[in-house]
Amino acid sequence: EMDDDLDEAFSRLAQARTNP
Amino acid sequence: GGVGMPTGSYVAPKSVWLPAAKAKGLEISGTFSRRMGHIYMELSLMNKAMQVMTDFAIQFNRNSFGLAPAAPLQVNAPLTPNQTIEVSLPLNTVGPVMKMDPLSNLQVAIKNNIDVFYFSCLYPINMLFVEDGKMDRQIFLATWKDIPNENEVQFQIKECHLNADAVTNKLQSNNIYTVAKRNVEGQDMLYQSLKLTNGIWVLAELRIQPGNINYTLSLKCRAPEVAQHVFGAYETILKN
Repeated sequence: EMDDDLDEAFSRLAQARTNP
Repeated sequence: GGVGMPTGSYVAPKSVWLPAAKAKGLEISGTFSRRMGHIYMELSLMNKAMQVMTDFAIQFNRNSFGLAPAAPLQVNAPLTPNQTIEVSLPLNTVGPVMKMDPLSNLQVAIKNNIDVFYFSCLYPINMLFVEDGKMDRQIFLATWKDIPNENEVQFQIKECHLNADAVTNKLQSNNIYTVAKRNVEGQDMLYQSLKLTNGIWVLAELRIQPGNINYTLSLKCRAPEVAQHVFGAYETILKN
């Protein structure tokens, strides 16, 4: 479950960096 | 190109560090390598004088990362005129530290039976990327947030034709580790980490856009002065 959270956190980071 | 093995870390070709004219006939060329977690100064000593050379020894001035010889310089037989020998000098990073300008400048003294000679060389910072430089993913995310935006430095790696997987493999052979990879709107975002021998971590985001041969490298580090050198290492590794 923590792994899923981390996966999600990296997706959010990449998304935020692409569309600040 | 260099002489690095396909799966090993990149080793630049040797260059002349001390011309014979400045050292009474002793010519020194060299480079640095990292093999199995150990750093080496790879030296060629050439005798361009008319007399035999013996009694070699080497010493480093204090430097930014505490590089120091881990063993005496091993030149077992006298070096006769026109003879060249190759010596691999093991180094460690527990010597005295003093920040140099440029950061990777190394001042070396070498002696033989004729005299003592001095020269300077620059070591590639990737020699200092340690094998356990893959940061835990949770710590990466926390550290990325924690390092202020002012510490982020962006660079363009121009004219690179590798795909994300090839980039990941090539960098990993040089102890730059991909912690996470995401694809957003067609572009690959690689989150990477590396650690220097002195414990300094560098976090990276490498952005590869489809159809664009220029990659964007963003570096975050608590010691921003290393960023320029880390960028240089990325360029060297990806283009060789």
